[in-house]
Amino acid sequence: IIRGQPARPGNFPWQAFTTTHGRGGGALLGDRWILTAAHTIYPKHHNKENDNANPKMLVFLGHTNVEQIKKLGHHPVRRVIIHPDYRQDEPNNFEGDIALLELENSVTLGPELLPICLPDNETFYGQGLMGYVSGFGITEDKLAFDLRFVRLPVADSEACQRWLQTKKDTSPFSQNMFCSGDPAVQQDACQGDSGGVFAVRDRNRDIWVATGIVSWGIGCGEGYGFYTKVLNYVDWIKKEMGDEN
Amino acid sequence: SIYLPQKLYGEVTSPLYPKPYPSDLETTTVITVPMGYRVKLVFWQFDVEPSEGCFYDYVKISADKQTLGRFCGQLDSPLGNPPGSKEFMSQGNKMLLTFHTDFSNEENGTIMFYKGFLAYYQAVDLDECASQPNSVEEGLQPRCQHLCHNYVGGYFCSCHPGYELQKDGQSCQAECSSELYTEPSGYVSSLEYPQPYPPDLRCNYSIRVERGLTVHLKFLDPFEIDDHQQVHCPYDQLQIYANGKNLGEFCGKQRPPDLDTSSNAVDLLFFTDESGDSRGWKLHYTTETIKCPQPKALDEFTIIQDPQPQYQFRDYFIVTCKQGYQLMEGNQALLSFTAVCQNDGTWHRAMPRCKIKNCGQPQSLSNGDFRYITTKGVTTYEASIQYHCHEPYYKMLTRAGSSESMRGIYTCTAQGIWKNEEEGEKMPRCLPVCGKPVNPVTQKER
Repeated sequence: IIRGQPARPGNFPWQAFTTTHGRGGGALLGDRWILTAAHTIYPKHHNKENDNANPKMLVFLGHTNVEQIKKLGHHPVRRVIIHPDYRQDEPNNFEGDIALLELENSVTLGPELLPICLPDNETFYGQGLMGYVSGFGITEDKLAFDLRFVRLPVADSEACQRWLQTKKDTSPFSQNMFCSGDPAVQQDACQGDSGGVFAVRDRNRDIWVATGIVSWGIGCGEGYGFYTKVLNYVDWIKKEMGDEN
Repeated sequence: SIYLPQKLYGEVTSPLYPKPYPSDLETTTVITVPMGYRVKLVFWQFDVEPSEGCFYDYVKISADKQTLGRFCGQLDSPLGNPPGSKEFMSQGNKMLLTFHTDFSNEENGTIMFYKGFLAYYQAVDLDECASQPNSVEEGLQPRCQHLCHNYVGGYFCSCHPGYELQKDGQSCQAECSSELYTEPSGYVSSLEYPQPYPPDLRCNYSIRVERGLTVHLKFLDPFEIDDHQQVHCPYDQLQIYANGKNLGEFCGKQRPPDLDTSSNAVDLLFFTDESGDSRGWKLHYTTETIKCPQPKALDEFTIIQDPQPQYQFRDYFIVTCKQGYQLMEGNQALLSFTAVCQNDGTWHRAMPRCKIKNCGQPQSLSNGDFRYITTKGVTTYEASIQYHCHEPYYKMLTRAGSSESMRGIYTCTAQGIWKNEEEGEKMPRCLPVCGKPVNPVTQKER
């Protein structure tokens, strides 16, 4: 998290800390599912020769401190479900960058471990709507020891598209994504935050909703960040989770 | 004499019949039928020279050492003494027919020809048991000492109860060692009652009636068995047993009280010595279907279905429990209970109890808990509990229009199952509450 601040216990009780090919994030859905980015499990620049062929997927929950969350023990994963649109072999294509991890056992919810809700309409994606992105990823100069968050606005898609062009980046920015941030304030998510969610508050229902998944960006804190648009995958998520949604 | 072969019927004719019979003849035909039969004889044709007193020619019939008649003439003529259609009957199994003719058959100087006779005989059953005071033939009169029974062609003797027919087939001797009475009611008495009973008796009168009946004994007057003033029944005595138990030994002139033996098997043993002239005893026994005690509930929750004022052998009753109670036979739970009245007047199984149904410890609710609405820890019929979820992290799943409170109430039913009014046995579910952090992020700086 670039230019963010430390989170207090219970600010983001859905936050998961994952280690597969490196640090990643995720969000608790219900009491047995983790919503994350597919690329944290199947990275784009996967070096088969150097990487472990069968990396150990560890999921941690329930704390804001990396050391402490590890001490609580990992939650074994029963099943990994990658969205069928995800293409690991296309380095610049983050289409379908969404995955579900089914835990072996249900977790017991409490003040520091609570699920986040799924979006149900487009209003969560209005330009300027403020959301929170949290994660254990890179800060300005070092890896985070504690969970940090940053408050970001949903950005104008066209502005983001133009910005991408200035960066000469060919990564597709599709309707299944949205962008956030403000090049002026240099706040952003960064490596290690992937899989964490962009959470907004639904004031009507007084609930927090995961509208996006930290997916990709060009550099960190240099402009905009790009997120998987969860609303477009709600049906798929619900189908995979069965009657537990 | 001509002896006819022994047959059941036959014909007898005069010599040369139907041609005229010869003169100067005297033949006797002996008709014999099997023993136990009499001979009946009828003339079908009769044409014998008529004479005054049948002096010349005649037919003489005799049986049982008696002459039954002397006949001559024609059947439809007033002359002589024709037999007509008269039937002749012997007492024994033998009849003699003597035919006598003189030297000539003339009438007013004219020679007459007479055809003689044709008679038919048949064997007729002899009722040997009928009184025959005039019988003269030895051996015809039955000598049954007690009872005589006739049958076609013979008879047999039998004896009164308590006596046994002897080898001679006629005489009876006291024998009462195994008298059996199986009718549901009847009379039993000492031999010769009310005349003095015979000496040296060893009698056993067994009353055996259908199982499920109980025998009642009622002695009749007179009751008289040789007695002694100081010693109890030293000479003769009547012992009564039921179910192998001695109900008493009786003698004297005081008849025993009426006895309810409570048994379907009663034995009366009657012993007499070599002397005495008491008149004996007689009793009337009756039977009654055995009764079982009135079933009684052991607790206030037991229901005896359709109770009857009286229960007897083979009757049954059904027991159920009030709603919410369970039939228990010892520690065994029963689905139903029926008891049958046995032939010994007892119920074939003991009265059960009704125990209140217990639903047991309520199932634990994942991510939730329960509390007792009714008395804490009591899980019996009509007890109620309230399930609730661990809020605020979990919320109970409810149908539209229902409340968590309603969904969480479970009552112990009469079937011993915890049930919710809306969902029955189905347990409630506590679902995670999403998007409600207890400590959401806030920022004061503006």
